[in-house]
Amino acid sequence: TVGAVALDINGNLAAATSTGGLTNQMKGRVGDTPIIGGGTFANNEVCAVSCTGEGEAIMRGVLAHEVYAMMKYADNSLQSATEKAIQLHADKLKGDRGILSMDTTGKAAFGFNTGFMKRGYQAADEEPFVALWE
Amino acid sequence: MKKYAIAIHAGAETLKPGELDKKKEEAYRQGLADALKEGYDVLGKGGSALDAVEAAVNSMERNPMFNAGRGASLTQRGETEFDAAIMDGNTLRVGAVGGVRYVQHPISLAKVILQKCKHCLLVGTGAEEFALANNLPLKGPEYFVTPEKREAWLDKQQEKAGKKAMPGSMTD
Repeated sequence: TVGAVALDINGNLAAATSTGGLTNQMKGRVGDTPIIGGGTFANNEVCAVSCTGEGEAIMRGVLAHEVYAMMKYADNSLQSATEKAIQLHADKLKGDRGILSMDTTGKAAFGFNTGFMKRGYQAADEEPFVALWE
Repeated sequence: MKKYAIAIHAGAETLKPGELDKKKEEAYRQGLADALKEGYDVLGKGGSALDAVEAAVNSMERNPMFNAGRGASLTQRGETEFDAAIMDGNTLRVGAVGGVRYVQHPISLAKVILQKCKHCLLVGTGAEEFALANNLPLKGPEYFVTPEKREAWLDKQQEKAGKKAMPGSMTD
């Protein structure tokens, strides 16, 4: 799965996610990616979110929308909401998870429970940042 | 307030340093840098966040290193099936596709659905017909399946067959 979140010069946020799904998945299986609020979500007032990992857990946890809701209704910061969403229902919803999010100031947060997430970030007039484990 | 910014991911998996060969690690880093640049350049020219995230994801869909578009994981049947979604934080409009097989850039089809379709999510042949109606490029299965993914899939099948054929495994 791959994804991107962005803030443009007009202050608009957007999120995009695209995936080849799980190796050996059943024919016809659809994961979290196209489920709005599950693997992909964006709202100019709060944040944009793109998820990756075990789709069934992300869908059942509605994780992309949870990041938004924890910021909007529970006053969490982007990083805190993203990290909490990674841990949400961990007893019931097993599996790898990665969440990428961006807030209205162009700050990004990465949450993941796998120790490895392919990711990158670049803000206006700054150097690009690419990371795997670090 | 940042003037503009973009962030990308290409999947999270359980992998420890040292479990990845140097060449593959380099290819991952290069693929991420390429995608970041595609999206950042759109923003730098005053482009929309929507166009920027599409450009970044397009780059990763073209890159066989990543599990999207070309180089995607294979299903039980040894085929590729794609899902994608894009959402505009300003209008809350959405475009999403599920279970498409021949669309070269699933995220671009999702964006056309966001822009032109009264529905949010189209799946299967309906989504593919919408791609045809909007002149989006479709590709045969051989475009999407890379040798290493084919190899990994075959190994998996043999492993499964091995389990079945193992002596004693037939006992009820």
